[in-house]
Amino acid sequence: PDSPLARWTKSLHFLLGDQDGAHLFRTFLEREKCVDTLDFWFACNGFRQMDLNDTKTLRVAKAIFKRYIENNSIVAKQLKPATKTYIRDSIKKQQIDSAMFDQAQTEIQSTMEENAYQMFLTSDIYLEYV
Amino acid sequence: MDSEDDLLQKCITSAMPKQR
Repeated sequence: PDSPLARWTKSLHFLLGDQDGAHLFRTFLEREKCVDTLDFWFACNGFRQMDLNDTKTLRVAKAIFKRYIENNSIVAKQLKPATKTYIRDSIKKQQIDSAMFDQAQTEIQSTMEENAYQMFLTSDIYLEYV
Repeated sequence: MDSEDDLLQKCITSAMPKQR
């Protein structure tokens, strides 16, 4: 069977599913000043697991919106205007849904797969680790 | 009560991969 390290090169999904892989990728993104994209990606996964009947869930949705989408952060810049509007409206109407960040997460993931992930696989951080 | 930042941090941490 493939080692965890070999799987990192197969897909972003494998890399982020491995503790060491996610940690190393995070270090790389910190250096590239775009670690927010990864934190947002994990926040979307965490949000999807939350209980919609828990009052904390609305607060977390608001926190994600405020931290990553409302401002001019790197995440906000990579999202389509319609995606941001949809999330803004959902929060305004307090219509919280487990899938409300799915589209935004997909957009961020695609950008990561095309750019940061490819750069990571040729970075010195990765090569030194290997 | 947790602050929004704390809640967000917990949400992110909960989704991170655990030890192999």
